[in-house]
Amino acid sequence: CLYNPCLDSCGGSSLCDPNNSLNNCSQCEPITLELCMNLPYNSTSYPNYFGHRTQKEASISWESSLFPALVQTNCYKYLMFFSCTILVPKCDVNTGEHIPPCRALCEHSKERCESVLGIVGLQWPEDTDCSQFPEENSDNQTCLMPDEYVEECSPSHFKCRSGQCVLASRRCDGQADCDDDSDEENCGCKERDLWECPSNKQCLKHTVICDGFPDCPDYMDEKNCSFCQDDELECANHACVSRDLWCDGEADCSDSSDEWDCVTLSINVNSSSFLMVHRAATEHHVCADGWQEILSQLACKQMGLGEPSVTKLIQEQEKEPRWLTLHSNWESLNGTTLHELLVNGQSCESRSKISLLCTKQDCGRRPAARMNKR
Amino acid sequence: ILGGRTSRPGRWPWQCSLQSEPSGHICGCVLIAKKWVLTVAHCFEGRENAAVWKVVLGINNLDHPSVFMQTRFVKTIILHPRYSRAVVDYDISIVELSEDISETGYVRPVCLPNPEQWLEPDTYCYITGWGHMGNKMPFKLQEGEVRIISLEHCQSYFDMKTITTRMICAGYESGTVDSCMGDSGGPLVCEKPGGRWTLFGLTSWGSVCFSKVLGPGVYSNVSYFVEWIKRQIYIQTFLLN
Repeated sequence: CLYNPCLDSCGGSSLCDPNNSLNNCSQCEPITLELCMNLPYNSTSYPNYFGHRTQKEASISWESSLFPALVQTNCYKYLMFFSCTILVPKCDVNTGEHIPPCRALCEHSKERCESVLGIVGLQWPEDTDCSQFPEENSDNQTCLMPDEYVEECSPSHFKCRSGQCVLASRRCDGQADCDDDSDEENCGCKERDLWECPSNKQCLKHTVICDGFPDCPDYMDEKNCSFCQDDELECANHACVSRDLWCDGEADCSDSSDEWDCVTLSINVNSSSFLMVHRAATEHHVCADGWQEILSQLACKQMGLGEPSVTKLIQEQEKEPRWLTLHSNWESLNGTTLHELLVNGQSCESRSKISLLCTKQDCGRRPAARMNKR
Repeated sequence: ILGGRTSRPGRWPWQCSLQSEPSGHICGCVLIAKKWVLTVAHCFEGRENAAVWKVVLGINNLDHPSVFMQTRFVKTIILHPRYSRAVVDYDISIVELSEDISETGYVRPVCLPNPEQWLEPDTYCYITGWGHMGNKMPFKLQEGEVRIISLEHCQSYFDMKTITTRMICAGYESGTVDSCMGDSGGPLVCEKPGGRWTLFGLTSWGSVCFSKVLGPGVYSNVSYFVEWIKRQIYIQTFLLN
C-alpha cells in the first residue's frame, strides 16, 4: 500500500483507492524471528496469538524465552513447532489471515509440557487456550500439524542424536547437555564457532583474525587480510597505503607502520655496513653531501643501537644508484627520524655514500656485584 | 619471594620499584633501556594515570635510600592492548620514564631476548623482588633460584586457568621457592654465556603463594613480546614525541 488510507482500507474501510487492489495490501511479512526460522512456512502476520504487535516485540517477550528453555526438557517433540505457530502464525498470502495450529497439537504440547513448567513453579501461558484452535479438518478450516519433516529444534538449538534440542551455545562447552552427551562430540574449532589455525589446529576467536597480532604459529591468521592495489602496500593493521608514501616521514597507516624499519644497515662482502633508507618501498643509498656526525647518532639511535663508532664516506661504484640527499635546511626541520630529513630526486655531488658502524648498547652486566672470596 | 635469600646491593641493577603514594612500593619493574622499564599490566589496574607513579632504581633496602638510588617520574604507560584482566593473559606494560637514568654499577639495563630465544624446561634462572616472604614483607631485595617448567606440565597445576604461550612457568611443585604478592612486574632473568643476564619473564600470577595450594609461579613470556616492546618504544620515541 502506498499511502495511509489504503492501510485503513485493508481493514475494510471504503477510503481505499479502487486502483489499489486488496492483494497489494497483504499483511503477510517474512519471518525474521530467529527462533522460528526452521519452519515449513516463511511468512507471518501480526498481532500473533500472544497479542505481540511485531516480531521485534515477540523476540523480546517472555514466551520467546520460555519455549526454547522448555524445548530443552524434551517434554514434547513438536513443542518448538507449536510455539512458533503461535509466536509467528502462518499467514495465508491470499487472505492475509492466520492459519492456526490444530487443537490436537496444542493439547499434546500442553499435556506433556505443562507439568514440567509446574515443577519450577511456572504456568502454561494463558493465551494458549487450545479451544480457540480448530480441530483438524473440521468446518473446512485448515490448521497446522507437524509432518515428519518438521525441524524439531530451532536454529538457535543443537539437535542431539537422541532428537533432544539443547541451546546451541551449550554445544562443545565442556559439559554434556544432551541426554546422550552428543553435544560434546566432534568438538573441533568449527563446531565451537571458532577459526582453526591450519598448522596446529589451534582454535581462535573470530575477533583475533586479521587484528594485527599473529596468533597462529605460522601467522596464518594475519594473512590474506587485505587486497591492496599494485601501487599500494599493506600496513601492519592490513589497511592499504600508496607505496609512494612509505617512509616519507609522515605516518599514513593509522598504526604508523609505513614509518617503521625505514633506516637499516646493509652489510656487504667486505663487512662494511652502508646506511640504507627504504623510501617508497625501494632501497636508497644516503648521499654523504653535507653529512654531520649528529646524523650518524640519529641513525644509530633510530635502529635501536648504541653510539656510532665509525662513519666513513665511500665512493659509489654503481653507475646509477638510487640516492636520497639531505634536505637543504634539514637542521631547521626539527626532524625526529633520519629518513624525514632526506629527499629524493637530487643529484649526489660527491657520489659518496655513508658507511656506518654503531656500537651495541651494553646490557645484562652487574659490575657492582662483588665476588665472595671463601 | 618465598624461600629466597637477601640479595646484595648491586647484584640485580635492573630491578626497580614501582611506587605510588601513600602505599609506596606496589610492584617490581625492570630497566631495559635508559628511559624504559617493563612491568606487568595488572599493576596499573585502577591506577592508569602516569602522574601517580614513580620508579625507584638502584635501591636494595626500601626503608634506607642509598646514594646509588635514582628516582624518575613516569611519563607514559603503555599497556598491552590485549591484556585480559579475567585470564591474566598478555600481562605486560612498558613504562617511559620522565628522563634518562644515569648508568652506574647499581643502575643498568638488562638484555632482552631475541623473539626466537625461548627457555628450555629445567633451565635454572633467578627471580627477585620486595614481595611477600610468607611471614612478612621484606625491606631488602630478595632473590630466589627457580627451575623452568614446560607449559604442559604447568597446565596440570592450574585446571581453572589456561596457560598460554604468553606465559612461562617457573618454580617447584612444592612451591619452596616462588614469587609472591608485591613481586609482580619484577624480573625472571637467566645468565647467558659471557656473564650477561637476559630478561625472560616478568612476575605475573600464581596460586595464593603462602597458602597450602602450592605449585610454580607464572611469568609473562618476554620473548613473545620483544617485537611489540621494540615497536612501541620506536613509535613513542620517533613517531609520537
